[in-house]
Amino acid sequence: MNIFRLLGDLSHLLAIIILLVKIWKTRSCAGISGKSQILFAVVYTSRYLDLINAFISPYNTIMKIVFLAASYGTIYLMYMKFKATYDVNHDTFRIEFLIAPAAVLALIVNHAFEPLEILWTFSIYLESVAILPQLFLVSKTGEAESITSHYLFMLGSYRALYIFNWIYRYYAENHYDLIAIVAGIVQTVLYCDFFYLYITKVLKGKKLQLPA
Amino acid sequence: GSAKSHHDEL
Repeated sequence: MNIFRLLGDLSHLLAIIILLVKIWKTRSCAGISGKSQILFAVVYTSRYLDLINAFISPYNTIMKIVFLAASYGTIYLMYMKFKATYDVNHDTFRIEFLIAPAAVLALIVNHAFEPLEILWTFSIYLESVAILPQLFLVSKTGEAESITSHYLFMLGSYRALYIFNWIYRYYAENHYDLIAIVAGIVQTVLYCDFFYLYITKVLKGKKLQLPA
Repeated sequence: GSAKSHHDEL
């Protein structure tokens, strides 16, 4: 564990909490993509199946359980409790176009052709593009509430911090995982345009509005 | 990187 990884995990946790609290407090999930939330639930489920056969540390186990619970909790709030506020007409990204290629790629490019390993690889590939329905929703409506922007910023920071973690681990531990690194870089790049808008607009107190 | 070591990250 190094500082970059810890900060990355905390950003990730904060993003998830921001989203849950926002939906709960406003009693609304307007502006949030349920498709992205479904993809994240698929990501955590396929990656954290190792909860049953691998123990790393109490920290690791607790975080995995929290991510899984928060993810399914968000889906419950969006698709059950506050379903009436869900922006279904704008949330039209076809997630099968992300799931199918991630699955095929995981079968071809992996560390070992074993069920849990392929599921882990699939989760890494799918996570790298799981935010696309959310970014698509923001681009369709042309704006995002500032709290949604904070959520996206924390979620993007998490993977960016993980890149620093991987650089650190490469030099300090001689550890690296090319699958995670390449997918993590793709994931971070997808946020770059958003980071720019966040820094130039949201941090100056303006609403995140896309140019017409 | 070995095949198993990535399981220590989240």
